[in-house]
Amino acid sequence: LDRIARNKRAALEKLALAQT
Amino acid sequence: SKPQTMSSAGGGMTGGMMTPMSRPAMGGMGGGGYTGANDMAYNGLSANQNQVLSLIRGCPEPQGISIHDLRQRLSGMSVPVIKQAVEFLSNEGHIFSTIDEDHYKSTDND
Repeated sequence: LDRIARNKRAALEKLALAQT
Repeated sequence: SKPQTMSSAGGGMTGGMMTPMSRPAMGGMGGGGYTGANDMAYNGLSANQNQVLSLIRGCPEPQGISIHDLRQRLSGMSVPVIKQAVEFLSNEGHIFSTIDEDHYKSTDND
């Protein structure tokens, strides 16, 4: 389930980006 | 008799340099009329998106919640609407797909 971790990281980055 | 040289250095009329000091005041925030509790209330999300997000947040399973489950709990919301909300939330980074494009989990799981 590497995919989940990868997607999560990507999502967290997006979130951080969106909140700036 | 005196020469009376009037050094007339007058005429200090610096030409009509009317520098217009008027700028179109561009306010800092990008026109977000956040006027409180309308449809777009909490974090810039619509009501549908918020419902979907809170359901996804409320799902404890590691693989997340499926669109199908969302649909069942959000009776009254159609699948396309749910998918649209999910897609938006995913683009914003609030949620992400887990085992496949049908299962979603939230990032801010607190």
